[in-house]
Amino acid sequence: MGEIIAIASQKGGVGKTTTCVNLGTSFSILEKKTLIIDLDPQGSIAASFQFNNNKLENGVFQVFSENIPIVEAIYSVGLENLDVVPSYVYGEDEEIELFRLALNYNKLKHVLKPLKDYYDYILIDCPPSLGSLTLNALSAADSLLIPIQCEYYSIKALGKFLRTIENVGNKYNESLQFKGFLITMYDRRIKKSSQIEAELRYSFKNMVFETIIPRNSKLSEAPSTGKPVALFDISSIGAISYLQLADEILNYNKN
Amino acid sequence: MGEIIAIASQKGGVGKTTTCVNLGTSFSILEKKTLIIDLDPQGSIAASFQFNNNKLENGVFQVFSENIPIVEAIYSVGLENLDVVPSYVYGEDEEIELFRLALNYNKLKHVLKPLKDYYDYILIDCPPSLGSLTLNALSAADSLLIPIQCEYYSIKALGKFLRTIENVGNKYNESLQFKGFLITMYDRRIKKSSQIEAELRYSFKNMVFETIIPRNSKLSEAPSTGKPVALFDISSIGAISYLQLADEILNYNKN
Ligand SMILES: Nc1ncnc2c1ncn2[C@@H]1O[C@H](COP(=O)(O)OP(=O)(O)OP(=O)(O)O)[C@@H](O)[C@H]1O
Ligand SMILES: Nc1ncnc2c1ncn2[C@@H]1O[C@H](COP(=O)(O)OP(=O)(O)OP(=O)(O)O)[C@@H](O)[C@H]1O
Ligand SMILES: [Mg+2]
Ligand SMILES: [Mg+2]
Repeated sequence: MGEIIAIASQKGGVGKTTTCVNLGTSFSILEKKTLIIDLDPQGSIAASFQFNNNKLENGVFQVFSENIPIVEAIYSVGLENLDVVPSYVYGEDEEIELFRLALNYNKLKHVLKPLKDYYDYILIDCPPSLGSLTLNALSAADSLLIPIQCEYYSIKALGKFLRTIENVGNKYNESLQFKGFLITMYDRRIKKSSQIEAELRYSFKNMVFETIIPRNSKLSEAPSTGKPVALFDISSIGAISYLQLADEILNYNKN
Repeated sequence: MGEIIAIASQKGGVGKTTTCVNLGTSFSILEKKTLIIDLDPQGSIAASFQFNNNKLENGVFQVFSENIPIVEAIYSVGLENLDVVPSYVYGEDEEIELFRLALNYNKLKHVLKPLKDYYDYILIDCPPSLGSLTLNALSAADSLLIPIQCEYYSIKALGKFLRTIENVGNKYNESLQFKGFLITMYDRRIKKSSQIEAELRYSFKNMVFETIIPRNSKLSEAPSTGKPVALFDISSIGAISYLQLADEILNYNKN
């Protein structure tokens, strides 16, 4: 039975998409059948694998608006154990429409249920908001991973986000587990970063992943080549740290 | 007559809030009466000036939901020529409610109109989306400033965003001018960044500001002290570059 992990944060630019793409790829390298769902209208997941839009016909938008079966929106990306469902939201009218359709918070849960028998992991890339799409992801998910930068705005946004998770958990998804906080774009040279990391580990104890993702330019360059970082430069610290994260999650699940 | 500038981008984490806070402060140092409006439910503008929520009673949410006069949501931040309207969105229910209320795209335009006689500049901090709040900002604004990082996801998101601006311009706000692209968090050491910068200046010519905001840790540290960077460390490259940006905008407006 596969596990659905929502990768979410109201704060923008903390590495949600980068984590989805590279944790998903790492799971597939470790022979876990993995699906990535792009719930963010920005559509960065498809951009990471360089689909040209002519190849795509369906995505999350069509599943929500035309009720097409989700399997018709699943695309292979050339990696044996990795598939992707793009968001495929054309413009602002569709974005507003998708927001409205997603006010049925259980929609995604029903759509993904049958896929749990086929995939080991289903990762959901969320938009940077507390809107109806993120609430859909939190209702559908078995567990939640929150990427976080060691910077003031990212930490400050946490309180409200954790309150929302508790509310959604109580109302729509009692079995939602917390997978952990993932520290991303970590820069050892900035004194403040190690102070914030220490504070996070002190307040949240083992809710913070051991694995830290360092700031690494290979991670921001890889998507422009249409490849996840493990295929772009397997020896980079970016690729290694996401493989370590996948390993940490798989070991945790075993025990 | 004051100018309303929307600071917007669908991409998250590109420096919208940092630009609002520090461009706003720079305008006020150059003796322009300035107001910052926080249209992002994350509420990072209030967090930048360390309002404790008990001091605040109203914000954008109350203006939209209870129709309180906007002047009752304006707060001073201790700088002579700078005021702030916080977003004051408590949780996910209010965020959904605000999205719905903002489907009247002309709401903010009517609310801000009388303030243009009092302020020289009104800056609107937008959420990272193409939703109803950003459309409200684009209808209300005289001009638009788009912060952009020299990274693939940020550039890739541009096409769709520019299409939306054209649509909103035609439908709701024919007089919307484009102020420019502002390159933020620029890191000269990353080879790819200068390639992307050159490409941006080649494709968009003088639509890209001369001023570039470099990556500077003082900019990310300042908000944790409750001060804009100019008050936190006036000699930092972060403070200087935002003053240069304000100067570039003021000189452009003169000619
Ligand atoms: N560890 C890292 N090192 C260097 N750059 C990174 C790293 N992680 C992400 N990036 C870059 O930082 C930017 C933000 O990351 P990303 O787009 O994945 O965040 P996000 O949370 O998905 O953003 P949004 O809120 O817009 O959806 C991107 O340009 C990405 O390439
Ligand atoms: N020039 C800079 N140098 C260093 N850090 C910066 C710079 N500009 C912004 N930052 C930091 O980068 C992060 C993202 O910036 P900011 O929050 O202003 O972006 P945003 O576009 O408003 O994000 P969101 O999409 O979540 O609203 C913040 O932690 C901020 O402190
Ligand atoms: Mg993303
Ligand atoms: Mg912001």
